Amino acid sequence: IISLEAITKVYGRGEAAVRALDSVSVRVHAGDFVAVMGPSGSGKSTLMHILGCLDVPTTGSYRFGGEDVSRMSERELAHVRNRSIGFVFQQFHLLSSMTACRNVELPLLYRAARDRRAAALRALDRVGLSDRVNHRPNQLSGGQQQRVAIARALVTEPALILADEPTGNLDSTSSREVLGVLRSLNDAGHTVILITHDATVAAVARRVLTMSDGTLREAA
Amino acid sequence: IISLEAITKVYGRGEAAVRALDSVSVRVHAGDFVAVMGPSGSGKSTLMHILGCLDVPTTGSYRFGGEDVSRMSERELAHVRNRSIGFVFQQFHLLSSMTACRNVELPLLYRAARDRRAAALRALDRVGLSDRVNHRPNQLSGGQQQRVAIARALVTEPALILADEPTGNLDSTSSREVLGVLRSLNDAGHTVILITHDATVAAVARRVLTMSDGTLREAA
Ligand SMILES: Nc1ncnc2c1ncn2[C@@H]1O[C@H](COP(=O)(O)OP(=O)(O)OP(=O)(O)O)[C@@H](O)[C@H]1O
Ligand SMILES: Nc1ncnc2c1ncn2[C@@H]1O[C@H](COP(=O)(O)OP(=O)(O)OP(=O)(O)O)[C@@H](O)[C@H]1O
Ligand SMILES: [Mg+2]
Ligand SMILES: [Mg+2]
Repeated sequence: IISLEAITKVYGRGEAAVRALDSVSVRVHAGDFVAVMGPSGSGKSTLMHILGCLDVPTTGSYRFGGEDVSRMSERELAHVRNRSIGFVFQQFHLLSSMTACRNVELPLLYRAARDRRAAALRALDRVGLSDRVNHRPNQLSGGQQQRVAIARALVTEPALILADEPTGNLDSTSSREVLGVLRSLNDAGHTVILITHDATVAAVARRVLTMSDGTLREAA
Repeated sequence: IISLEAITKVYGRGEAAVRALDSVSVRVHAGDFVAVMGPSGSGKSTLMHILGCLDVPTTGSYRFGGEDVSRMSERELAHVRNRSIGFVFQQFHLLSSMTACRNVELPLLYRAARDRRAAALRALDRVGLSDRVNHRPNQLSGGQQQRVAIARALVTEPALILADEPTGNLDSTSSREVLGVLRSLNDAGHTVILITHDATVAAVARRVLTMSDGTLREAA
């Protein structure tokens, strides 16, 4: 369960200050499937970084799993992120020196090597990339890199999945596959929050929130 | 005018060989507006790199403006690219240490500083980013970075514009703006080739080519 209360994020100061988030409050319950839509620059990725404990708000409070995130040490935050949250970033952030398989194994470094590789291969198979497991990112198409990022987000079967434009580089068939995987994870009880500018993608979710100039609204 | 004849591009060798392009032949005339569609991994970005003289085919010939590209020296190729082609890459490739304005000025380094800055500001204004000219890429949203990449591609008003998924990170309003800019450039005589997995984006073009496993088909 997630509870954001009056979250504000300001970059810069004075004349150049940008109010990326403006008093955003929202509650997400375990098992929710939420889509966040809104124009370019409206604050969606900033919101996701705060939800994922990757960034700290300027003001406001964030409770994750009943605990006040702002009271956690960096070590505790890292623990929450690694064990409970899977990320799909808008620009993937894959490691260019590692193969697709090794990139997907990264969140599982605390597990035995054999189990780790098996889990990574299963995740890559779910996104249709079994024939690209030993390719490095620069040997993959844009959509293939995006799918490796998705496989990496799923491999620990995290309680919360945060996906930023996960189908932005995918054709309709790959998109449907990926959304099908997210749907089945949600049916199994995982919470999914996905950012999208595509209304047909948002339709897969059960709740749609809209951002506009840093403020959040819930659809009627 | 572009003429590709039996272009093949193979990566790797033996068992691991990937036939990214398989005997692709196509002609594009000055002033054409072409969309290239196809599934993830079908070879679209590879085709664009060859069209843009950024990569060399394994076999086949490429004539650009009546000249055999494979006969050109690296210096001549660089000259063709800088003066005649504007690129929007699938992953933007902006320089992270420079502001949006400086990134857009890059293709104009052969011009006087004052004209360069004025042209860059006009290009950024056309994509709705006048209030972000001094931001660096990591201070911009995904869609804003994409629009900076688009502004950079337009700033020399090149004869040929090659755009790879230029609206992948854009909401419908920004998408429409960008496609409007490409449409007006085309009306002014510039040739536009754009890759997209979005049928509504392809609808803005006048010719639609489809790629599938490295082969190219023209729509009926
Ligand atoms: N350096 C490389 N080594 C090996 N295979 C490669 C290399 N670069 C690309 N490929 C492969 O070539 C194929 C075509 O890639 P390309 O990037 O052209 O596809 P695309 O149509 O642009 O896909 P997307 O829509 O996902 O961006 C892919 O299957 C990819 O894995
Ligand atoms: N480090 C920063 N410094 C200054 N401004 C920033 C910084 N990071 C983001 N911004 C600004 O904050 C606003 C929100 O950015 P954000 O990335 O959250 O938007 P978004 O909704 O994800 O957009 P898109 O749909 O284009 O990805 C943007 O206007 C951006 O320019
Ligand atoms: Mg974003
Ligand atoms: Mg591509």
